[in-house]
Amino acid sequence: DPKQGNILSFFKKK
Amino acid sequence: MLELRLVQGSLLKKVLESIKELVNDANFDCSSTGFSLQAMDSSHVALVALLLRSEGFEHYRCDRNLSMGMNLNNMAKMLKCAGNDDIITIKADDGSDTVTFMFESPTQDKISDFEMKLMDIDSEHLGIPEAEYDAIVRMPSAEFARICKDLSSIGDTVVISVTKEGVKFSTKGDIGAANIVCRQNTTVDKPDDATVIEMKEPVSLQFALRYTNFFTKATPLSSTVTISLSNELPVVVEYKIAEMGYVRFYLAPKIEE
Repeated sequence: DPKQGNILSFFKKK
Repeated sequence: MLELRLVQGSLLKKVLESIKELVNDANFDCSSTGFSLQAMDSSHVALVALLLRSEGFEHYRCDRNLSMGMNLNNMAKMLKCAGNDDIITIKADDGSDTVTFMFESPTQDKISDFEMKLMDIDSEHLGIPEAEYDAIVRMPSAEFARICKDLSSIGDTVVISVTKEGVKFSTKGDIGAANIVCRQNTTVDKPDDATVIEMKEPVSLQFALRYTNFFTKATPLSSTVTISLSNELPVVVEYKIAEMGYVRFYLAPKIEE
């Protein structure tokens, strides 16, 4: 099954 | 000193109802631009970004930038005590550990104030890059809510695919499978009833319906919803808040291992 992605892997902390 | 007077107080009530199940605690940021929030759910799968622009308030006083940590469930409890036609004013003094919500009935014959304790929340803002999306779908928000609800009775995930045929929402589960195709339809009586699809590239992404169903709690805020998709990027589900701003939900896709 596909794995759930994580927002932090797309948007970086400022 | 902070004092924000919102004549259409029901907007703030609806905003809280739309995000309180996704996010427990969040910092509301107040600046000359407006009243805003950026927060992730506890598993970091989704992010919500809210903006209520200062111009949308009847009175907007924010002497210096202020970040106020609030428990959204508690804030929603307090705002539920405001009538739908009430004017809501948010007040806080510099350095105070409380915020006050004042509710005024339209005829000014009932004035209530509710004081809520603020909390310290460690949260860092994420930089959301400006993206050119492969496909942007605008459709009636009630239709999107219906699709998410219907599909979640069959499966746990939705594949959203945009091609020149239209936008397809698909799911599979133990009992079977379902596909719902919405074609572009601009020949409607009211512009808000239209489904408009702008596609640069075909796109297909898989998402957890548990989260899209959280997002549809924002349906009362706007009669339309905009879904922006790019392959291998979080989807953006945006509900515009009339004249004032938006609630945007970002959801990380499911990724093939």
